[in-house]
Amino acid sequence: VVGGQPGNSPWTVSLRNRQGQHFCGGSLVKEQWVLTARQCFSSCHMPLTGYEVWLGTLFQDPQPEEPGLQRVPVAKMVCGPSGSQLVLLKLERSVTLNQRVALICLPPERYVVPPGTQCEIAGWGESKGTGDGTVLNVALLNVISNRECNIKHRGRVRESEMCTKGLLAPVGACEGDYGGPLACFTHDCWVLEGIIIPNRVCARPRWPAVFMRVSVFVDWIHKVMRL
Amino acid sequence: QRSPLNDFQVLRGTELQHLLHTVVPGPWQEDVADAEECAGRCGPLLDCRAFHYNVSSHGCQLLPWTQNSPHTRLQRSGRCDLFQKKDYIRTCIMDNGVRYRGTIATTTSGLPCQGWSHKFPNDHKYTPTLRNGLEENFCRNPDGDPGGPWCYTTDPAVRFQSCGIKSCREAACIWCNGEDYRGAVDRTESGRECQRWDLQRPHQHPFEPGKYVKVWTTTIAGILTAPSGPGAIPRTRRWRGNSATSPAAVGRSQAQPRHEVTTLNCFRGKGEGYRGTANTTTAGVPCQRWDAQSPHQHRFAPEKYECKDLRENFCRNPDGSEAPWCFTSRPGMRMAFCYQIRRCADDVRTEDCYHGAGEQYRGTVSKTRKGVQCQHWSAQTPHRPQFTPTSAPHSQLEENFCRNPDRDSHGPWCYTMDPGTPFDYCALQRCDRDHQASILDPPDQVLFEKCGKRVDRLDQHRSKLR
Repeated sequence: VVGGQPGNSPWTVSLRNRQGQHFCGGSLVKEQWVLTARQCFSSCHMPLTGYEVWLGTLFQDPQPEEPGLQRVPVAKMVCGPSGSQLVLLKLERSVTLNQRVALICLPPERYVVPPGTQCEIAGWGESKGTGDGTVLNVALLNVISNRECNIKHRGRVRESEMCTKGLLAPVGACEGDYGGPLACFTHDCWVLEGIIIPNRVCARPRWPAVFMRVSVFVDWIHKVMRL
Repeated sequence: QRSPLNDFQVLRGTELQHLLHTVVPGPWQEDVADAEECAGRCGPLLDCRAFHYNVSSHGCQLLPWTQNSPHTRLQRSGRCDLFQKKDYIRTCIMDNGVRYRGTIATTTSGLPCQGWSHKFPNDHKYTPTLRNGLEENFCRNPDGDPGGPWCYTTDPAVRFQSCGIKSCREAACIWCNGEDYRGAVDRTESGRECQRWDLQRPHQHPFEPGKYVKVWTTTIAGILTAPSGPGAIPRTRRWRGNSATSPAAVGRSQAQPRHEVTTLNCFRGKGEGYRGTANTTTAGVPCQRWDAQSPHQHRFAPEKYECKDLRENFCRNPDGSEAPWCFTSRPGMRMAFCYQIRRCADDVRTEDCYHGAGEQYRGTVSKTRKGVQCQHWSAQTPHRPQFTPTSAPHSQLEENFCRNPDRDSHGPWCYTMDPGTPFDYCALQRCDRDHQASILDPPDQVLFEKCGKRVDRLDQHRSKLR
């Protein structure tokens, strides 16, 4: 995250490859399910042996014996509907919820976040030297309407996507944050409204950032977890 | 100066298990110096087809079976390497195939072979022995027929017929300069046998297999003694768009990893086939030219990787990384991925269209967007359906046609015949794409489950972190 601050986001998980390297973020939507970005995986049918989800830590490189750290292998991957750029990961076992690990709410189907809502992104990705790269960084962003967003993006932003306002200073997600959450505080709950996907440039000043709109795919998420 | 190991193909870190517990492999022999000595013991024995070599105790265990034998299974092993006689593993023939010990058992016209121990429907003079290898009804060449392995057939009208097994020399091909070739050809163009890569004699060399090992390793063809270059393997003719002979089809079948079809505007898989002109990293940092050594020195010189198209400073994936990447023009950042290049949709071509969410779709498409066949709605396997023709009569769940019994907003779907994929959306697209009801208009009620709570972030934020 560029332009963020160290912070806490107990539903944000770190995806780890076979070498134990962090390569993407994810959001814990059920004890055994993580929602992340399709971009993070080379294929919907790739072998997942050795891939893990790490939770319960703020550090990018936690010590193995760090209290609260949970490492859970990924058992299965389900790719979202075409164009969703989403992937659901089923974990080999349920995680333990505690102060460091919490679920994030899913929005109602087709819910549209009101413009002006303050949200936050979180991740261990590239900070371009603006934050502490060893811990989880969080940045605040405000939602804007698709109509406003499409002015700068010349109509390319779809309804299954949503935007946040571009700030004067570079603030936003970057490489290594993909799949992480855009969480908004609504009716005293944190709700997973967006998923970080790659934009043409990271944290471009005065330029709206685009996220996948989770509410469009909530029915798919529930269906996968149910089936 | 051939080594006895030359007759064996190794699978590192692998054990061959026999699933029938009544069958016991030979004892471990600890008095051997190395795998070569094991090979020297197994090679001459007709009932030894493979051996385990214990890399820590340096012992070996002779085996009368290979991975192609019934009731056997390959298993990862932390302590064993599995060496198998090439004659039993090859799927092609060397010379006229008299040493072929594979398991092909049909003739060129598809007739099943008669068992060698059977005298009916065709009587003959051969008696199976360990020496002549006339096993079951596998194609063999006991009389040195120039046409290669053959067999008596089960068709009384056709006494015997050739099996048409390809020569190893013809069966393999390479792409470009063959740097991805992983096949089993072990002869040079002049027919000279190659040295094994894991041996340092007769020629010493710096190419240690351990440096290049993948989890499952085959013997890599040895030092090429023919000064003229990469041996006898023909280069594949350029693919001209006929899918039946598409690179993927040919390449895969001949011991060659899948050859990416090149893409320009998006990338597929790990992006090894990406040939577009994106030249910045995801973070927007300009890429360094591949033919430059500053600010970052590297070994990916374009002339050394002629198949990877390392032109200018375009994002590429020459080394099998997760996605296209480049060295950056920023001294402090050596390399970075180009994830801003979008992924190609890997859906199959859509065959029909539906209106709205497809609840009324009554077409006959029965394939998912990945091309997997749909499961019949009335079937119980491989997936136990929640929606059946009786439970959802209004949806007309016929055969295995795509339907939308649960009014899924993403369109018709089906249970799939892939055991690993319970359901998936179909090879269909929306007919009335432009008339989709907008979600941006009506306000929604907000109903949330038990979730979204956390320790008050602000306190923690203000307090100093650990």
